Amino acid sequence: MMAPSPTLVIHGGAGALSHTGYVDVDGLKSGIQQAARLGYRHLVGQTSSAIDAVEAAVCSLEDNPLFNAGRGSELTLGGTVEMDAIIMEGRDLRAGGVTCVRNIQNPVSLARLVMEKTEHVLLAGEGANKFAREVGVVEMPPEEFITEPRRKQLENYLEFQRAGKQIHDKDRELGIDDHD
Amino acid sequence: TVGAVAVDAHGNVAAATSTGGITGQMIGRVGDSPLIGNGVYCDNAVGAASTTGRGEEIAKVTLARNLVFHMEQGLSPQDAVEKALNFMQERRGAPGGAIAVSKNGDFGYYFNTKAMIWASVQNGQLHYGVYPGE
Repeated sequence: MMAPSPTLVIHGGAGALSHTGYVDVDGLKSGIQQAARLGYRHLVGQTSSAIDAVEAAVCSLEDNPLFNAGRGSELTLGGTVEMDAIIMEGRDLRAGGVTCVRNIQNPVSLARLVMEKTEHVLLAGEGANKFAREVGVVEMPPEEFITEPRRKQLENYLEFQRAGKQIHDKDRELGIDDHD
Repeated sequence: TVGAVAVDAHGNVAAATSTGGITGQMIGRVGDSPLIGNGVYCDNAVGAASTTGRGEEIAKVTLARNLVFHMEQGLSPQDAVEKALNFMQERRGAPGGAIAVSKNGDFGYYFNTKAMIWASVQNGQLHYGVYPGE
């Protein structure tokens, strides 16, 4: 059987174009291209690795504050960031994930460590942070993940809630999709 | 939410998804993204998928596993992505988006939202788009 042509496909979310009326489409396009290039580097040559490619691409998007992951994550009702990530490889159906982490720069990389270094598939919150410390993943101040556009987005959301509006009213009036 | 799927020169597939959730979510809320079969699924015998959209609805239809199942049944990645997302739209009234790649390197992307940022790279050629038709 012929070897497949190494291929990478990535997405930056179906809701990223609706932040409080201001949309940096050029920035999003630039960010998605950069992530694609960074990921694809891991697919060329003898060391071609799909798992390395998807991790690198997602890390790039997590580091870009325009995307809803990592730095730039949307905010909870408490004004905090809670991030989730998962990674899976198809050879042995292995997978690892983390949820409700607040201060891990690249949750997808921590998810990969869950897959590779534990018997579990999903670690949450404090447990994920404890594991991160054990495997030497650097924790950052939670405030560093919070961006001004996301603060504004939460303010708008809370304002609409206070006004007794329903979610769908909010969607219509702000053009916001309540997507992950 | 962001995500990636890939197939390498050795025929291995992989998928990843990462998210910051939704604005104003309850503390402790977990959507589809970190759940196998929802935010991602992959199998070297078939291909890989990553999803985006309303997490609660994606979880209810196990979107990524559903999508890969359609590929197992012989659909192309493009047809499988469309069929899985249209099913979620029909049954849960929820739009979303997804990407998929087969073990052979065929790939697909689709969204029934207003927009989804995506990119693909194959044979060194990068393509990307935001709105339907791009």
